Amino acid sequence: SPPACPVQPPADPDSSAPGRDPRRGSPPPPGLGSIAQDMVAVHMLKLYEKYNREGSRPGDGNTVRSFKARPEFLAQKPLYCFNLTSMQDSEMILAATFHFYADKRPRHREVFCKRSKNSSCRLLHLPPVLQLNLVFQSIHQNSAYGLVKGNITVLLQRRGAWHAKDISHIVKESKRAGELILCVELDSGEKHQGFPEQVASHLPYILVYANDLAISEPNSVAGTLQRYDPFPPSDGDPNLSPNASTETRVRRDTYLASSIQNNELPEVDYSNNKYNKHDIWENAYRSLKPKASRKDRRRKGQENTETLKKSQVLNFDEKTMKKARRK
Amino acid sequence: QWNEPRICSRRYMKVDFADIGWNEWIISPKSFDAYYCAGACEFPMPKIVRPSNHATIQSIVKAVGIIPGIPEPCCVPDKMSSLSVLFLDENKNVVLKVYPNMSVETCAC
Repeated sequence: SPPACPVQPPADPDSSAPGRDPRRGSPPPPGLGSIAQDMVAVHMLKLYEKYNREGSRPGDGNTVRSFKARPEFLAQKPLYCFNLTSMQDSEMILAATFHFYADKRPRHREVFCKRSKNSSCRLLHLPPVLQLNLVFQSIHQNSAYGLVKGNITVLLQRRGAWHAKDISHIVKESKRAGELILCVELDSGEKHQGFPEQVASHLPYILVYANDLAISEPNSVAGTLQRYDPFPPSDGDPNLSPNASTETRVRRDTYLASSIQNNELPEVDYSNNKYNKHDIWENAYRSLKPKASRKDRRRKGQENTETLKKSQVLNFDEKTMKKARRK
Repeated sequence: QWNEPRICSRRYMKVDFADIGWNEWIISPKSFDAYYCAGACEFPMPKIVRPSNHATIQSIVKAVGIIPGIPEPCCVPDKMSSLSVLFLDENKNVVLKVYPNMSVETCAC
């Protein structure tokens, strides 16, 4: 097994070398809220600042995804599981790193030393290098056991610090196989007693560096950042408005054979169903219009009434004037 | 922006993600300078508006008036820059994406 230093992925532009605490740099920007307490969020912020400062170089990729660990028990073993399902098919993985925090010392030794009340106990019983086996396994739904995807042994010379390990091959293989629930067991050879008493900010995480091929496509920003559907599904809803029919609407205009005459792109089939809904931008923007508050609506209602009144008064005046003129 | 030139040029537009309701999941930036292009591409078009050859031809056709219904060329973004966005995905994981063509650098006819 390789000695101590984990591998830094080639695409990782992060300045936080393995074993260094990324929190030692500048504090996270204000307004981040509770997520700034997570090590993974702090790490992502540092990457964001770096990309902003230097821009992404060719080969760096345009996407970095982070995945927080969820502690789970599988076959009575404590595992850290990652849900990688948010990775898109269009994202070509360049590299993936597993980040984990090594405890200062194993728990059972701590307890033993407390009992012995010997101050030098800890130094005597603390081995210079901690060997840790990282057993990665993919978990299928409704299964109590996982399929081992990779076994990596690391020798850690520094404790109480963060370490990173290149797991590109494991994540690539998991994505290729469509096995996107990945769990890791951190086996130090000690008897399993449960999860170490670590704070949430010390939970392991995975960073996946990818190149999203779909990001250059039109409207890609809405694909990932627009969270609401401007066309909510309305199948089978009896309370539909008459215009909300899901059936294809019949064209009522005159059919023109030549695209030159009808101002439509010659290679686009406008009769196809897929253009009926999601490519109508006017409707999408209509949904973005801010709704008027109740107060505003009431005021608007009053205005409308006043306008109506005014127009009636004006008409009356005109009639009166006509009558007056006749007289 | 009444003092802006009538000719095609880049105009200032700052987009606040809160204004379009995306601030709940976008961590950073809160806003960015998107700019936009506006203004006329009238005949004759000066070099400053960087007209494409097609725009030059269309502008002449429009000016001559031989084909009815031909409008003036449009004032559109010519060079654009990317924007890094840090956001939370549906599983509340932090994602960093570099979106191309998010901010206008130059406009052209």
